This record gives sequence, structure tokens and C-alpha cells, in this order.
Amino acid sequence: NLTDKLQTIFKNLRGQGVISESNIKEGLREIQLALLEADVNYRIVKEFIESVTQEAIGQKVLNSITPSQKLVKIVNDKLIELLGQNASPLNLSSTQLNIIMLVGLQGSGKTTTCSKLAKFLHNKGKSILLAGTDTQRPAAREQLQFLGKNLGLPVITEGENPLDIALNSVKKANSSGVDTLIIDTQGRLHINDELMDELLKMKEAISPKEILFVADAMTGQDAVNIAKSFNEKLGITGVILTKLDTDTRGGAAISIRKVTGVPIKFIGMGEKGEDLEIFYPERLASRILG
Amino acid sequence: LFKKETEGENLWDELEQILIEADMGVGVTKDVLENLRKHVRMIADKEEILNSLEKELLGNFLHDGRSLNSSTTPPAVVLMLGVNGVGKTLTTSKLAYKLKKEGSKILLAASDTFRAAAIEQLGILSKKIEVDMIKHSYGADPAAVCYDAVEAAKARGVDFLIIDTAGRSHIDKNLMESLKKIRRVIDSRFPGMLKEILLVLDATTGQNALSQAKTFVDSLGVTGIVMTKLDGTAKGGIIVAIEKELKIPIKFIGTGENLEDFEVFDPKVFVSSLFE
Ligand SMILES: Nc1nc2c(ncn2[C@@H]2O[C@H](COP(=O)(O)OP(=O)(O)OP(=O)(O)O)[C@@H](O)[C@H]2O)c(=O)[nH]1
Ligand SMILES: Nc1nc2c(ncn2[C@@H]2O[C@H](COP(=O)(O)OP(=O)(O)OP(=O)(O)O)[C@@H](O)[C@H]2O)c(=O)[nH]1
Ligand SMILES: [Mg+2]
Ligand SMILES: [Mg+2]
Repeated sequence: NLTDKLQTIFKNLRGQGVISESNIKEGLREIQLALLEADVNYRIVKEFIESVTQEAIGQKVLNSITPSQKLVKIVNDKLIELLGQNASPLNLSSTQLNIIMLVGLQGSGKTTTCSKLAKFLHNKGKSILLAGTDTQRPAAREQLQFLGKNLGLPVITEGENPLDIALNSVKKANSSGVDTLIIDTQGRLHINDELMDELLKMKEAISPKEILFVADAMTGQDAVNIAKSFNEKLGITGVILTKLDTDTRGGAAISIRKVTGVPIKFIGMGEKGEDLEIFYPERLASRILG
Repeated sequence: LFKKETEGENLWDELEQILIEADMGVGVTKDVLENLRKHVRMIADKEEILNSLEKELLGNFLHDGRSLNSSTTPPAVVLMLGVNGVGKTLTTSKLAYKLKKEGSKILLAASDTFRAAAIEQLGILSKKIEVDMIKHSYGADPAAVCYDAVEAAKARGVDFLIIDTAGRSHIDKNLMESLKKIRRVIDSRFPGMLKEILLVLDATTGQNALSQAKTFVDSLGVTGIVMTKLDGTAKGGIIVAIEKELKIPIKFIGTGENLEDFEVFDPKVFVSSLFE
């Protein structure tokens, strides 16, 4: 792994007592490779390595008794900082109806995550209504109905079109006294102007408290383009990274956070209702470093 | 990243960025650029370098074997597998639609008995293309669905049986075992009927696609790959590493959510799209 590789680079010089800048550069090359292999975006990696170089060469690593450990610590701390430093909770009101919209590319896990989020918040004492606005994908609304039924939570899917269903769900939430409305939307490409505009219209009509971008943790270099687009065209307030129960390193998280400045709030760790966890930067940082 | 000369480094940096950002991966990018440097040392023209680069990339692709495996004694069984959400169910329908248009008799099997509304989803698609579908109830044993499906395919004399399977994490031992059981059941009932094991990969996936491919190859055997969602902005460059290292042909690509958005993979078109 990365720590071993760095130790090999530095241990040959330990006896001589002096670490040169070129040794550090070699170590940084290993870190660059590790981050690229973890799917962190190329340009973000370049910027990151430059900022780490400043710190590493500026005496911190040169004078350290354990240079490889020092270098890894600098990188690890910088990654944690990049990922937002701390866990970030949902921004919910205790007095008004909280509307949470889930958006993202096709197949990223939105529908499943809606039900996981519903279970998570229900366990915290919230009263939930789920809304299925995907009128395009075959059996999308049935999928959410099934999931809601399993949780014993109400699901609304009636309406002429996505916006209509969303408006119906707000009416229903208000009339039934529910405090949290979770809205599932159709998967769409960030470059489909018509569908991105549909989301914007939905946002303007219902003023959600949170718009959560649901992204697949195995997304590669394109993560920056996708996240940037969703944020610029729609505006997102949080990110949920799914499918981290695989062996994917999850470097897309860095790309997404860096390019949007928006916090990652949850991670998906499996297909079941309980497989939703609060996001902790330090855990993902060590995973990305491998 | 790599050992560099100081001459015109900007172009090489630019090329490195293009290849990495296309999800080619560090290994392939390094090999390709090192080989390219050997060939283009005397050439200064950017146009010529790009042409050489395209040639270099094309050299990593297989030369043939991109058509769907079929049978002289139908039915031929096609098994569709892959991780969660990559497009297996829609691709199953697209392949069925294409084969039916070409005159084949098709039968589908809905062996995803686990995910909410999975059977319904394929059911709607099969009705749309007017193809029969074998299904059991929710929660049934996927291998039992497949067993019934191959029996039905044989009895009805169809040309192709396409089996849609549940998405799964390739590192989930139990779920991979469940796939192996499906394969065993088909192979033991009708040896040789399973002609094609298609791994579906999502073009937006990064380096993990290679790990997925390796794992499915090792556990099941894979005869072809379908890469979906190439209508997005992701380039899908990981397939260069997959063809190069695993020698498995990319047979089809998905380019949208309509049934017609399905093409036979062409390496030349793919490579030139990397530089658009
Ligand atoms: N392993 C794993 N699978 C997940 C996770 N989250 C969702 N899935 C699976 O990913 C697949 C896609 O999930 P969906 O909820 O249908 O995704 P979606 O974003 O709603 O898809 P579209 O509506 O078509 O855009 C399903 O098989 C889910 O069970 C996760 O955290 N881990
Ligand atoms: N844009 C685009 N979307 C696609 C493509 N292929 C599939 N999709 C979409 O991706 C999402 C997931 O497709 P599915 O066919 O349900 O994927 P799956 O692999 O069967 O998912 P699970 O069974 O849950 O693992 C759906 O919204 C599809 O419409 C493609 O080539 N392009
Ligand atoms: Mg959905
Ligand atoms: Mg499916």
C-alpha cells in the first residue's frame, strides 16, 4: 500500500540522515499515482500535490525522523480538510415542512436512497411522506411504492407529470401533518438541458430545504463535470455517495466536494434500508489513500 | 508523472491529461505515451502526433470477435450480469429488440427476484417489444427461474434466451456464488447452451471497472462486454485496459435510454471520440 511504498523510498536514506528534495518528489509521485488510481480528478490531483509539496519541502518532512509517516500524515490531513473536515448534518427546520429532493445520474441509487433516508429520519422521530416523480423509467413508481410499503411509510405517486406529482405531494404532506417530504426524481444526464430545466422548475415550485446529489462512489474522472453541472444548473445542498460497500476507492468524493464546495452528508453501504451511514471525512480519506 | 524530456513538454502534459481524464488509467496512459515517444521523436507536428496516438491506442484493441455468440442448434443463452445500476435490465431489452428486428425469436428471463419492482420493470419492457418473459414470484430462487427459462427456451424453439440478473457487488461472495449457481444450473441441464456471458459496465465508472471485470472473469467467465451510458460526458477509456489486459471484446455500447440506443462497438469510432 501507499505507506509501505513511501517507507521503501525513504528507508534507504535513513542511515545517511539526510532526505533530499528529490526523495520527497519521488514520494509525491507515488501519492499522485495513488490518488489517480483512486479516481481523483487529474487537475485536482495536480493542485493537491503542489500544495502538499510546499508543506513537505518546507522542512516538515526533511527534518522528520519518520519522513514517510510525516508525508502520509500531511496528505491524510489535507484530504480530510478537502472532504469537509467534519460530518455534516441535514439542514432541517423543526417548525416547517422539510422537503428533500434527490437528484442525479441514471442508476446512481436515488430511489433506493430515498427509502434509506426515510428509514433513517423515521428512526430519528420524523414523520415521512415519500413522493415518486419518475414517470419515465418502467416501474420506477412501483419500486418506490414497494420500498415505502416495506417501511410502513406512505408513498404518493399520483400526478400527470413530475411537477404535478411533486405539487400533489406537498399538498398531501401539509394536509396530513407530515414533517418531512422526500422526493425521488428520474435519473438524468447533466447535459440534458430539458431535463435539468425540469428539475429547476420543480425546485422553484416547491422550495426544497435540501437538494441532495446522489452520486455513485465508483464514478471516474467525469465526476467533476457531472457535479459542477448539477450545482451550476440546479444548485445542490448536499451529496450522498452510494455503493461504498464495493472495493472502489471513492476518489470521486474529492472531485465532487472540491468542485461544488457542497458537503457530503451520507454514504450508501449496501442495498438494504439500514445501509445508509453518516459521512465521516477521515474514514474516506484513508480509503482513498488505499 | 513520467520521465520527461524538456522539449515541448506542454503537448505531452496535454496528452497525459486527455488520457487520464478519459479514465484510461495510469498504467495504460504510461505505456501508450512511452511507446508514442519512441515513434514520434522526429515529428513535431501535433496533427501527426495525434494520429500516431490514435494508432497506438487502436493497437490495444482486439482485432475480431465482436459479434454476439450464437448457436447452430438454438437456443443460445445470453447471461447479462454486472454491478448495481449499470444498465443490465435496459440492455437486456435493447439486445432483445435488436435481435428480434433481425428476425430472431427471443425469450427473456427475469431472474432478479430480489430488487424492488425488478420483475415489473423487465415485464413492461418485454411487453413493449412484444417478447415473452419467464418469471417467478418476488423472492424466488434466481437459479430456479433460469432453469425454467432454459427449459422453456428449448421447448419453444427460440433462437435466443436472454437472462437478466440482479445487480451485485463483485466483492460480495454470496452474490457471486449465486451467479455461479445459475451458470451451473444452465450448464448441467443443457451443456453448451450458454453461449454468451455479457458483463455490463457503466461508462461513468472509473478504475473500479477493471476490478469488476477481473472479478467477474475469474468467478464466472465473461465472453463479452457492454458499455452503457456513453451518451454522457464520460469517455469510458477503461475499456482500453480491459481489452489489453483481459482480452475480452467490447461487443456493444449503450448510447441512451431508448431501445434503439444500442450499437455494435467500433474501436476506431471510440478512439477518435476520445479527442473530440
Ligand atoms: N451495493 C449497493 N447497491 C446500491 C446502493 N444504493 C443503491 N444500490 C443499488 O443500485 C441499483 C440502482 O438503484 P436505484 O435506486 O434504482 O437507482 P436510481 O438512481 O433510482 O436509478 P434511476 O432511477 O434509473 O436513475 C439498485 O440495484 C440498488 O439496489 C449501495 O449503497 N450499495
Ligand atoms: N443515458 C443512459 N441511461 C442508461 C443507459 N443504459 C441504462 N440507462 C439507465 O440507467 C438506469 C439503470 O438501468 P437498469 O437497466 O435498471 O440498470 P440495472 O443494471 O438493471 O440495475 P439493477 O438491476 O438495479 O442493478 C435506468 O435509468 C436506465 O434508463 C444508457 O446507455 N444511457
Ligand atoms: Mg430511480
Ligand atoms: Mg436490473
